[in-house]
Amino acid sequence: TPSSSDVQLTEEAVRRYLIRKPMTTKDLLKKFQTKRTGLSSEQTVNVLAQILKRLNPERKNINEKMHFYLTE
Amino acid sequence: SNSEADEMAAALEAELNDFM
Repeated sequence: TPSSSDVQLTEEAVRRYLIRKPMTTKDLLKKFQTKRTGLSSEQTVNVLAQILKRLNPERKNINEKMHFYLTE
Repeated sequence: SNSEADEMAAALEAELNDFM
């Protein structure tokens, strides 16, 4: 059987996470792990960077770490 | 691994730094 990815790295998926709560880059990467999306590390970084540039989320520091978030 | 996650986060932040 072909391996199917159970998670898709899409703008809509990222948007939904960032509306729910502020997240660091690492938090986001954890949601879209390569073993779940089937993407390479490089693809994941590139696609996520493009999506974040498009979404242009708000940023704030929480515990001295930069978090992204979106409001509806 | 954790170090791979760190590397990816660093790469992503580097990509975004030009933009932010």
